[in-house]
Amino acid sequence: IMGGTKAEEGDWPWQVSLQWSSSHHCGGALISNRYILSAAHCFRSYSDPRQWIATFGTSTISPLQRVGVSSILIHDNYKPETHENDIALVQLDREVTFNRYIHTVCLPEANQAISPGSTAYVTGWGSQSYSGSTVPDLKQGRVNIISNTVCNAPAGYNGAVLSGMLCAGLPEGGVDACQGDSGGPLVQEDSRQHWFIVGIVSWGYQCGLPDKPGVYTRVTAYRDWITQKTGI
Amino acid sequence: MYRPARVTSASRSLNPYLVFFAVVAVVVILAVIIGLLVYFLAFDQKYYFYQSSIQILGKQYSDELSSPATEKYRTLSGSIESMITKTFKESDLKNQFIKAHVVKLRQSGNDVIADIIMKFKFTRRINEASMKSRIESILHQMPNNSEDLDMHPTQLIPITGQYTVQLFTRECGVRSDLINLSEDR
Repeated sequence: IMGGTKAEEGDWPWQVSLQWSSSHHCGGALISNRYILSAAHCFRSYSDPRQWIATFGTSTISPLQRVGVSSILIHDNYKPETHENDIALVQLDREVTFNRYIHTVCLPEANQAISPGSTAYVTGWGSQSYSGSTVPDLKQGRVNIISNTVCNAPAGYNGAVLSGMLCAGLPEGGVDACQGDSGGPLVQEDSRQHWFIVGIVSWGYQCGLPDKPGVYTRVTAYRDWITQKTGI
Repeated sequence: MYRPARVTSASRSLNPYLVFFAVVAVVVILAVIIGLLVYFLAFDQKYYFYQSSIQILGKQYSDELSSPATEKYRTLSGSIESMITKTFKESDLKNQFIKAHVVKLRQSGNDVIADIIMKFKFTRRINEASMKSRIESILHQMPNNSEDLDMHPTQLIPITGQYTVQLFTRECGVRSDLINLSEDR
């Protein structure tokens, strides 16, 4: 995360580090005691579930729990060229034990409104500058939802942001997801202090540049797909 | 035997400074003891959590009430929480009541049962049994049939902070400020 701050244990209890051969590769979000939501592009060249583990807690070096992966479900219509349908489900090989520091994030309804200008948080162990290296302690970044219209301005992504995608960042840049944050959650709080995952870190032009916010998979657009695959 | 006429003897009057310091020392010690007693008896407060199940008569259960993500769940939970808050804020426990939160809506026959957690702040020396019955009686005073909610408390259980965490972490999307039922700012 660029321009973020250190997260404390229990701040984002649904945050998962997905590790390939025991080194952090992508983020993910715990949506049930067996399923993690992440991004399809994380698994493009890394598709063997036996090489993956999921860890919980704010430190990737000394995690609170480690769980193996039994299967990886990538969206059938994932298109790397256009980043369309950049969503995947990871099934764990056993149930996760919930406690104060590890439990699920809520999934939004398909029709849940995500208002431009509203506050959201993106979290991860990604680099803190473009082309930097991942970090061992979880970071959090406070961003604002940016409408697709604004995001697609010629100075922005000029139409590359499609309806299944969501932009978030700051107009002046500076706070953004970065390399290694992919697959991680963009979350918002509702009126009863419950937190919902509204985006999955997907792509963007470098990190934290003005007019080039982070682009996320819009989870509400895939709510039925998630139910169809997991029953949640 | 000679007895000298004048024998010098130690003076019998105490040193006034010594007396002054002794009095001050005793007063300070007494003040500290009384202060500690007052603090521990009156001001040392602790949080208490209670779980209650409230039957909502005449409210049809549906799948929409199974997840906190739906507007219907938010609206019904919000109404129940504000009703409970209003009832306690108008009672003699208004200064002790902190917050109530619906942690689950479930079906019971033709009605809905709302599992709620309530947080209070009492001094450590309360009589827990009498406080429990006090809270129960206030819950039973909740107005029925207002805002088309017909609410009937069915049970009240004192629970530990640890069990509160367990109840909350079964829900999705909760962070420590909700788990602690932190006071609204």
